[in-house]
Amino acid sequence: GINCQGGSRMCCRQEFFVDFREIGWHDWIIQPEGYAMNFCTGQCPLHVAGMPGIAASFHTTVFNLLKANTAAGATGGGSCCVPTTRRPLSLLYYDRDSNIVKTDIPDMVVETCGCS
Amino acid sequence: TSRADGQCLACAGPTLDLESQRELLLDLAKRNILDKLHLSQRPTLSRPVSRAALRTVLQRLHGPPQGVLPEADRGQEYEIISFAQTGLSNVNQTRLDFYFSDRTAGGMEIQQASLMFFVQLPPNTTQTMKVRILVPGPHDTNLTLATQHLLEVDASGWHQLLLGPEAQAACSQRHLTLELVPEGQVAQSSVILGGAAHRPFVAARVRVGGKHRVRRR
Repeated sequence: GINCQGGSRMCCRQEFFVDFREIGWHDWIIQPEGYAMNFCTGQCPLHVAGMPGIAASFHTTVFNLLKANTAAGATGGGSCCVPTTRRPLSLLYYDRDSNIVKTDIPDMVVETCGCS
Repeated sequence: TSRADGQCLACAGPTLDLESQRELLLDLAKRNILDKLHLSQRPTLSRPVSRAALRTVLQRLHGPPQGVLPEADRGQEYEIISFAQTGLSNVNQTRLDFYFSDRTAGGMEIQQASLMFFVQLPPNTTQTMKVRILVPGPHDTNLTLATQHLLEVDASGWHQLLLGPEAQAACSQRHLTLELVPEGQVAQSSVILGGAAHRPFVAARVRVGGKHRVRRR
């Protein structure tokens, strides 16, 4: 995956840290103090649809279709910059009965982004 | 969230100014956490937990058993530490009440539950401790004895008792009542501590939302 740097306009991963103290949740969330949520942003022009990484074969297919159908005839649907891999977040918090709860919440941290 | 012209935000690039985008992302993060914890809003703490009790507990919390591969539709797993609310007690017995919030309407499946309590004993003595599991009678009338365990306590310190299916069922019903009854002549001088750093607690491993596997015969 690609991290957003400078004026990059192509699909990339933008780092974004959520500080639980900043959102006033540090009293009920014991650990961690925050987490890197991150998000995907940027353009996905048709010639990079289905890229990068594991979708290479899919990307080749899309590319061949584009060549066969010429860009003008391509559907207007477009390709979106979306998460392609995500990690769980391990959380230790108080529930409303003041019990201490530990759990791993799946798919909370965006690791890499790609074009659908 | 798509815009008026139907374009998905992820495709059309950032159209918001940075501050509004930040607000949107923080709101998204909050909603994401509450949704995945099956909470409609953030909890308001009813009874603060002392740092001493928290420190004691953190030493006992451990991750999921190593090498356990996440199966599909395994549902979400929680480790819950519930501190005792000390009920009616006298010199001969200590009553402990534990409350568990229900995680979702689908209910929760207790995988394992154990009681942790701290006993102060005179030196070189042993103590037999009876642990009674009490459950509400029919139509929620007064509590009746579901089962009991005998535990040999041979030194001061923390002691653990693995709780059986009756206690686990009571945890699933969100309220567990235990009675600790010291037996024998040492009973008068042994003390079950309940101070800040020695509050008894139940540690439960819970699964929510896993599809119940139908066992094929």
